[in-house]
Amino acid sequence: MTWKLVIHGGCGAMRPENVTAEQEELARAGLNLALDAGEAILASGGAALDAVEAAARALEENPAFNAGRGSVLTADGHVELDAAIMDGSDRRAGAVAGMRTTRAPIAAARAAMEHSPHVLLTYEGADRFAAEQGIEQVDNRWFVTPERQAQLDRIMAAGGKFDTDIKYG
Amino acid sequence: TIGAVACDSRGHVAAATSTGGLTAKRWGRIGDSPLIGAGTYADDRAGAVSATGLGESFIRAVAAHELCAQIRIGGEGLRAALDAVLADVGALGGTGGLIAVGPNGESAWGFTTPGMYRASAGPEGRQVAIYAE
Repeated sequence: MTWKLVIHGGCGAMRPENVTAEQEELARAGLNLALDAGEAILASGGAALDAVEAAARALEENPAFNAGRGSVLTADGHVELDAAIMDGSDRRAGAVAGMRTTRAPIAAARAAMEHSPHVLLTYEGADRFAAEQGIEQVDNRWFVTPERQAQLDRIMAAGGKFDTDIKYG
Repeated sequence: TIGAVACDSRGHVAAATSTGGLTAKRWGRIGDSPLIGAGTYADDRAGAVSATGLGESFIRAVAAHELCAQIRIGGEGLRAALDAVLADVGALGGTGGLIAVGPNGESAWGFTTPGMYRASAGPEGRQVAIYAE
């Protein structure tokens, strides 16, 4: 049996003419770092579940992508984080939604799967559960980058309709 | 939104998705990523799937589970099931992308937006891409 890892960093209106060479390079480097994290596990016979968590964590920490640090902003200027993980061997699953202070959303989703009787935990309760599980808590501003703030400012100045065209996600 | 799907050397699959949602969202809006079966799903009988795009359409299409069901019940191949689900999402008015891997190590990706940050690794090597080929 062979191993395989596939990742995405989101889709949207990116075209060669609207993505700078530097943004493209940062994204490619981030994707390769995430592959490094997952491949190290799979190539040494490790579990798919551990590999997808490791790859997702690498992407959450990378401000080039809309997850964790570098997430887009809600209309009132803060970050809300959602994540889910699922193990195909027994269809266990864990998910979190609307979190604001948990640094590693995918780790919280996995903790929900492995250390709670539930699948989906939300908002303050999800952050409280993650904190009880020892998952690092940070101020919501830690997730905010100047680029995402500028994107929100542009959308709000244009009337504030959420980003249905996925220009920024 | 970011996502990862994997098949390990024992033929087990897994999926992970994480997101900040959509810019300027309000009212506690949640998209497909944390909804098991919509933006994230994994089943050794079919495959593992992670989605990105306009979440409302992926929720209504129950996209990740539907892709697995077309394989498990419909006997579809991974590529055909992924393309069919993306077309269904489009029929519901949404655009976005999917990545998927099967328990045999087969993989596929597709997207209906101008670009998708995507990459894959296996014993045969790596691929990293952004725009439509």
